[in-house]
Amino acid sequence: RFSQNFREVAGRFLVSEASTHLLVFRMEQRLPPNSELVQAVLRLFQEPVPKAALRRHELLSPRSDRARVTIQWLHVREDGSNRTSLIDSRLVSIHESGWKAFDVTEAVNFWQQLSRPRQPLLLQVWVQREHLGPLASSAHKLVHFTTQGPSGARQGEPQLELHTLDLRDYGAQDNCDPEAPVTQGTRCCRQEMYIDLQGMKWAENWVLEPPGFLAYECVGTCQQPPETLTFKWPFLGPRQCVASETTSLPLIVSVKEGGKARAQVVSLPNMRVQKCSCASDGAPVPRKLEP
Amino acid sequence: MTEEQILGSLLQQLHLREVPVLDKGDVEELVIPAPVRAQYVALLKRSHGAPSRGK
Repeated sequence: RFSQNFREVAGRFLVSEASTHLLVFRMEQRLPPNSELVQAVLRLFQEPVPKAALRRHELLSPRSDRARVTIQWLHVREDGSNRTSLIDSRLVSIHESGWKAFDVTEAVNFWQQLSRPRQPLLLQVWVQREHLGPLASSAHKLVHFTTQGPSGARQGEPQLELHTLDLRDYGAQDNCDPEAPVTQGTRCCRQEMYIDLQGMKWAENWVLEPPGFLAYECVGTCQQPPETLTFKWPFLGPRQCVASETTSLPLIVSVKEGGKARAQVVSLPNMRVQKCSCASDGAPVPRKLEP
Repeated sequence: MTEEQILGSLLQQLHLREVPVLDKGDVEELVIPAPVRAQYVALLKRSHGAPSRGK
């Protein structure tokens, strides 16, 4: 504050008065083995606001009848520190009530990256003013969701819906059967494909090692998800057989310096297919969990 | 994987714009030093792919 180098930065502390509650979902056996998570939906039951409270609110703040609801994933790390990640956020009106759906797929993706034994899925629900500032209303104080009860059987209890695809039907095989020809009916698999470097004119006297390599390629088709799923997610393209994991290819090449040739190692990224998968064009790529 | 992709990736990794001109005479006496070969084998293992078919 008294440093000569920095102009004093004036600010205002705006009271947000967010109300939060923590949801805990036990996830053991919730995700079938060998399945792909398509979407996780958190359903919260917004309780109706008593009419008298609505009338009082309208008298005090006729301009704003909405509140912002934000869902964060809470990660309790081994060292006991907490980290939160924003998962979904939207405005809800105090005039509405009933089930509200939030997309928490990313939170479950993060949870799946935790090392075992995994903690339950912890979701923080924040209900805040629609916007901060002196004119903001206090509509957020009228937004209440039914919270989790101890027994888990309460009417309007928060629900976590997991939509998955069974990869035995919708996934890829490993390596193709070398004896079987690839046809329209072949399920997505990794097929051997040998690249003969010695046969390439430009590699002559340049690439010393290897003379060739197994690059593999992904061939075959993928089963498309049921209509109900594609109807719900129109942005998803058809599931296609793609290289989901690749690896690099090291080479030894000759490099000419000062009129003399010497050998040098160089590594070409993504040259070999490690794994093939069925994936939809447009599907969100799960964010990596930061350490 | 096409021939162009492999060549393009190699030129990119070596920061070259075109294939270098090397003739047989340049590489005839060239012996791959042990450290270079060891580095190559280590990279090959790390990329844990199927071992490429050697000579």
